[in-house]
Amino acid sequence: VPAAPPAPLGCDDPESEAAAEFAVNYINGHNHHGYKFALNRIEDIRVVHQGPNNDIIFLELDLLETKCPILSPTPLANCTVRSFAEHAVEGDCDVKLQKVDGIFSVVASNCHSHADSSEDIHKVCPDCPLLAKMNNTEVLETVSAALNDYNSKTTDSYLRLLEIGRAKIQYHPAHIVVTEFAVGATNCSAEEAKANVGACQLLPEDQSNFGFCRAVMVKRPSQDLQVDCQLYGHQVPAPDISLLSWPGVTYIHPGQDTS
Amino acid sequence: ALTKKAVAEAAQHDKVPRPVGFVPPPPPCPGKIRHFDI
Repeated sequence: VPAAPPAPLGCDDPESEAAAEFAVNYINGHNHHGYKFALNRIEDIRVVHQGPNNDIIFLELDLLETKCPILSPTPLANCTVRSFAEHAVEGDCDVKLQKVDGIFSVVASNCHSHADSSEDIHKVCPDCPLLAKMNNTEVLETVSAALNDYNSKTTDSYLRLLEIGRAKIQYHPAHIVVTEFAVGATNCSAEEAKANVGACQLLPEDQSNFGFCRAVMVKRPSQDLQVDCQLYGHQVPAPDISLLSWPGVTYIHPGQDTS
Repeated sequence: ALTKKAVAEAAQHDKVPRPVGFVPPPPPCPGKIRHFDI
């Protein structure tokens, strides 16, 4: 009598969690923008047996954005998930895995991320500032002023903007713009950049040095600008930065698809 | 001849009586929420 098929996997079974962990590490390792995502819930899992020790696994994952930029060397386990009131960003991913002799590999993945709705945030926290829109001029002005301010004061290398991660604007009681953006070290010192900034290019991949900045610009009741940048130092293996060496400024909209 | 009524009665008899306080296992999916539900 043929052996009965194994019972379907539950979403909280250890094997499901192992598959989900592998999938989340793959997604973070192949994403080039924004922040790392952490697993919030395994929505569904389906296993199709291909043969002895050979399964295809279909996963539906619910992820949440963490505060760690995607290029940060911080292990995911140490990355804090952004709270609901900080305007959380959710990721929905469908991942197709293969498991052969206990070894996982990703066959395909498709993710969509989106910020939580403003209405839901304001239901819970009426005064919480919300994520600014993608091309908000106040955000772009704040980032530009903050990076210029940092480069004018640093004795290290001149930093170029890679992308704006997120930004929020509060209008009451004070008018404050808070923004986070990724930067890369260039082949110029800040002093050299003053003479010829056009010659300052991102360091080549084998010397790349990325970092992250956080800026707070108070516009009212009085003007103030605080900038804090942290460089990670050269990371080996550097991620596939071909997508990161674009010349322009991009502001990653929370709603984006990656496959 | 097997009538529908007979099958229904048989099915009744076959139904395994649930022990008192039986709690069905939680559905296998979706799984637990680790942080918060959006």
